[in-house]
Amino acid sequence: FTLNLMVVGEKGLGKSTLINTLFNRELYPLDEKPKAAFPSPEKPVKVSIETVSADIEENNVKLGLTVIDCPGFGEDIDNTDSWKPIVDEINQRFDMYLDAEIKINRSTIVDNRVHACLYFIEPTGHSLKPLDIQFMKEVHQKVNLIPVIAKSDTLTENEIAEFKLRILDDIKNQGIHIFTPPDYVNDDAETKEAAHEIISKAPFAIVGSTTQTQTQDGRVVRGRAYPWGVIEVDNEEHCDFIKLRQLVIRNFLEELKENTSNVLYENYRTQKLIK
Amino acid sequence: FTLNLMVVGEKGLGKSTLINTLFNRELYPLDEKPKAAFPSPEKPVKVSIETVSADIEENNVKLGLTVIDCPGFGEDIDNTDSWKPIVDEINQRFDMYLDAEIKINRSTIVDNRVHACLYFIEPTGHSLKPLDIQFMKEVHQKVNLIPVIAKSDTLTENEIAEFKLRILDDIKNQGIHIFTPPDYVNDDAETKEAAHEIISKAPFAIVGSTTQTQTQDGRVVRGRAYPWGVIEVDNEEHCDFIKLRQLVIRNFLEELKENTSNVLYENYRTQKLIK
Ligand SMILES: Nc1nc2c(ncn2[C@@H]2O[C@H](COP(=O)(O)OP(=O)(O)O)[C@@H](O)[C@H]2O)c(=O)[nH]1
Ligand SMILES: Nc1nc2c(ncn2[C@@H]2O[C@H](COP(=O)(O)OP(=O)(O)O)[C@@H](O)[C@H]2O)c(=O)[nH]1
Repeated sequence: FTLNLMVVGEKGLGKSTLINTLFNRELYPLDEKPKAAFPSPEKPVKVSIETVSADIEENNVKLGLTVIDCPGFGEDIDNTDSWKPIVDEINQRFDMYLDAEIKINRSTIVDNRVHACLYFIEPTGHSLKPLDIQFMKEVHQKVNLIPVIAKSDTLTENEIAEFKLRILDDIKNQGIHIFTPPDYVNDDAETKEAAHEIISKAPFAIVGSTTQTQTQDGRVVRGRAYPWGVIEVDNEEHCDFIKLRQLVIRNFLEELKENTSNVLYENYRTQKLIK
Repeated sequence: FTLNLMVVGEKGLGKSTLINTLFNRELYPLDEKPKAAFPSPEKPVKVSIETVSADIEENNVKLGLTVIDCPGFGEDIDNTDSWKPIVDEINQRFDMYLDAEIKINRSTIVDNRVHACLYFIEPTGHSLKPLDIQFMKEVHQKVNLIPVIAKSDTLTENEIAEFKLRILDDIKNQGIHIFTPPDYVNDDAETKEAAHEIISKAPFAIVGSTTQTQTQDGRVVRGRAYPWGVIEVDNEEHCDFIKLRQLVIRNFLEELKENTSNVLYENYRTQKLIK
């Protein structure tokens, strides 16, 4: 099994930590970043694309994971073209597949297409920012878009509930399409129930941490220790991390890849051949 | 006593809440904002200047507080000129005073100059953003600049300590001048000690709330209740809110106004008369 997961969001929203948490290993060395001396504001910040690959084990199944990171997105004072290098990357990977399809025996093609894009929303508590909306509109027809609320331990339970409603409202008003696992008529009731459970939490309010810490009642958990308490990453009362993990690497891994292959890629191919 | 306090920072950093907390009353009706349907990203977001005035009691002394808010700052996709309307506002207030000085008996002039500017830094955990640096450089010679770490309950104690060091590093490297209460030779040791105590916490890691909530051990406090614990605004183990309040409306209110009058305004006046 392989999965190509793109991660996008402004700096400092916990993206590297979340990736490490999802796959329970330090894919991203966190202590190298951050740097104190940073480029002068007169020099524009460029968006770059970086990939990191690793083998992960999930349910005794080996998963070849590639994370496509986009440092520099939204970091500058003028972020008008921040989205372009990212859309270029998605398109290039479609083009690579297109070329390979023509030349190679299809069963041996390596699938480098972007299977899902996690978009990190800043936990302002208000609603989506113009930058969020612009980016999502540029990619939602090309990639399975999964918006998440970053660092959701910033928000109380009520604030999260209201924020989710406003985000979904913005998404609907702006005509943005986010990934929803298809409803298979043939699925048993239990599978459908699990699917609905996961979907009902979107956009997922996530918290990331690979730090083992002790709770007040003595359990050792992955979490963040504050003077007023410990937030537990794997506790569904505290955040939707478990739901996100289920969606991306367990329940809907195949759906993400099939939708990319059968719908998003086909649309791209059709558009390209028309021109 | 009067104080003109400017508040600047990106949307959703808790500015309105912090003002309400500082003065323990709902100067800003929080439930009117936020709005779900928001302007399309194609329309540029304009920075506007809004003022709110109220009488506050502090130590049985009445304080006439004016808060100068700058909604729209940093909100757009392109924030290149975000700082301009704010600097214009500072200058206009200097000009008003300049005109008044010429025409009116000085003892009856109303002082509308900006006495301090609270700049809200997003709690990324990394370092200052280009937008932060650009803004601070545009205003630090015109106003008493007091940077604060917004929503600091997002960060653990260690993260706050490291973040403060990196911010102070950036500030030093960029030649940014932040407000430091002067060290009076004649002050007694206790006053000097109090001053150092306050200064050593800069930039203040703040949390705001006007909500009364109950802690696990039964005390009722101003704070934010999470499933994993309650952060207390007035608890110096939890954040630097008390220190900020002491700086702005108790210990150094007069210093802020004197520095504005004797140094910042004089520089502005000199520059203006030279031209
Ligand atoms: N409050 C909170 N902080 C987090 C979370 N995840 C990471 N952080 C912290 O946020 C800072 C930036 O995290 P990082 O993963 O480097 O963010 P990135 O710049 O988006 O890759 C670090 O201090 C992290 O410890 C989270 O879920 N909640
Ligand atoms: N975590 C955290 N959230 C806060 C804090 N202060 C305010 N908030 C929340 O952040 C959201 C935005 O606050 P608001 O005061 O409207 O921010 P503004 O847009 O900068 O004026 C609301 O949901 C507040 O309840 C704080 O100190 N910490």
